[in-house]
Amino acid sequence: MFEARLISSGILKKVLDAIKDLLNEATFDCSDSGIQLQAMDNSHVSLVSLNMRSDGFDKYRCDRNLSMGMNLANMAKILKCANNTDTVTIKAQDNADTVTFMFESQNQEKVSDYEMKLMNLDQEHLGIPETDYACIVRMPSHEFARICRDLTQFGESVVITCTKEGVRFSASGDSGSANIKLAQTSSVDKEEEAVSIEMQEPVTLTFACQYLNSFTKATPLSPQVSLSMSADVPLVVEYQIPDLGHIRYYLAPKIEE
Amino acid sequence: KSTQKNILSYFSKT
Repeated sequence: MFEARLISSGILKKVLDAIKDLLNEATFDCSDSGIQLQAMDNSHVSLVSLNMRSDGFDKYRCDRNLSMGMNLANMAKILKCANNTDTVTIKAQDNADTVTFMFESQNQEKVSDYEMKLMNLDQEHLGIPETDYACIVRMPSHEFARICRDLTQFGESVVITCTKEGVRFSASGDSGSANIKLAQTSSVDKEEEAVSIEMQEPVTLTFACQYLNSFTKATPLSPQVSLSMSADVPLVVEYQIPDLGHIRYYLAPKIEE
Repeated sequence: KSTQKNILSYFSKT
């Protein structure tokens, strides 16, 4: 028996919004420690890794490890039927071929449940090596989203250059070029508005705008985002989900031939 | 001209 309850469906909607741009379907691996998901996008350029800890749920029970393959468009249809303030409970029997989403209104006067067929998906787990990154940039998530959106207009790729002075995002194309430089903040009223840079050595890497923009669909999950970079390895874009876990996106760089 | 790398060239299947 598997049962996981979240006080607000809003958070699950945000999690789904953060992955459904990149993935059509995905396997949710449920265990005692929580719900994990790891999946590559169709073109095998990026990897999504989601972790929702069991202690982040209002109620969590998982008697046996369970892998639930879900069609994310169908899951989105179901979540659309919930109000953000509704409680959501995800339920499945051991070895079941369906999962049930139950929504309860705050006053408990409306209870709805939706059953969805599960899919058998080919599980391809990738081993992600531990890496000491040359640069880790932390910045407000809305700022990162804004930069990606703005630069997409000027080119297909963004060049990210990180030095101890700051981080620069550049794009260029037929119409011209664009450069955005962020310096480390010296003092901020709110911690989430800070830009900070941890640098071992400077890095310059090129990434496809399209994927960066998809990653920023996670912006509503977290006020801050971190970008971890080293030469010639995938970028890690990480959003901490308060009191629940994290979502990480890995993106393979573009390499000059 | 830059080439998009594949994520599988960095992470191996387990």
